[in-house]
Amino acid sequence: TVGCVVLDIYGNLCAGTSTGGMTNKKFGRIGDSPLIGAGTYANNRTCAVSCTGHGEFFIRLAFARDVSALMEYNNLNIVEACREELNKLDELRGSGGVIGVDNKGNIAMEFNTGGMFRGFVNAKGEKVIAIFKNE
Amino acid sequence: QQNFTVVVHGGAGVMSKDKMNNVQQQQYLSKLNEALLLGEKMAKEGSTATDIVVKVINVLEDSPLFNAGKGAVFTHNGKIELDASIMDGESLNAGAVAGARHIRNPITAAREVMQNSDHVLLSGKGASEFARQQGLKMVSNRYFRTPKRHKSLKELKKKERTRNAGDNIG
Repeated sequence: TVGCVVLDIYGNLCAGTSTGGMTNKKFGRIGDSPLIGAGTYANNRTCAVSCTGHGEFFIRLAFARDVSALMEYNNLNIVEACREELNKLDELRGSGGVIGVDNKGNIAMEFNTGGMFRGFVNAKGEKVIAIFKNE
Repeated sequence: QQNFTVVVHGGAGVMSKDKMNNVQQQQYLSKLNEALLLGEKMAKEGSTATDIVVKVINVLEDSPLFNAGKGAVFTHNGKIELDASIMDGESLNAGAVAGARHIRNPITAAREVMQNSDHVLLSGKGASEFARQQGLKMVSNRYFRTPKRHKSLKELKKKERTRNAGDNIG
C-alpha cells in the first residue's frame, strides 16, 4: 500500500491511498484502502489520514474516520489520536500503520510493525525519510 | 513562506535491517525522496492538496518497489487487482475504485470518480469502463506483474497446499 496526506498553502487537506491488497486474495476481496473512513479520510476541521496494514481490522475500526473523531470530540492531537487508534488495532491483534497531518501542518507517522516506509517534508524545510522503527 | 506539509507512506510490515540490504534500503529511500521532492515542488508552486496527493502517489504506483500499481501483489487467480481512494478535506467529497485490473494509476481514477461522477466507489469492470470514458491510461494486467510478487504467490500457494498458510497478510 502507498499513501499521501497533504496540507496545501490554502489550508486545505487531502488524503489518498492506493494498493494491490494482500497476496493470494480470493473472492474479490478488498481491504480498507478504497474505503472512505477506513483507510482514507480527510476533513479540514481536523486532519487527513492514510492507512496501511491488515485491512479487515482497519475496516472494523473505521480507523481513519476514528482518528479524526478523536481529534474533534476528545481534543487529542494528531499523534495522540493515531496512537490511540493503533492501541485499538493492537487489542484486535491487527497490524499496520498510519500517516496523518492536521490543519496546522503537524504530522503523525505511527505503526505497530517492524517498519513502515515513510517520510515528510514541510514549509520550514524539515524533512525525514525512514523505514525501520526508532529511526 | 506559506505553510504546507506533505507526508507519504509506502506500506508497513515485517521489516528488519537484517533482511533488507543497503542497496535495497537506498532504493526505497530514493523513491520516497523523489515523491517528497515532487510534493514539495508542487506545494511551493501553489498546487492544491488534491493534485499533490495524486501526483505523489503516481510516483509510488509507477515504481515496482511498492504494493500499488506496477509491482502490486497477485490474487489467488494470478491476476492483479488494484484499489484506491481519495478524500478532499474542504468539500468532504470522496472517490474510490476497487478491484481494478486495467487502470494504470488507480489513484487518478479515484480522483475522477470524486470529481466527475455522482458516486463514491466504483468497482471491477465498471471502474475500468468509467476510467476509459474519462480518458485515463489503460494497460494490460501484465503491466503490473513483477517476478518478485509472482514468486511470493507461488510460495504462498505452496504453503496452502501443505496446510501451513497463515502468513498471507498484505
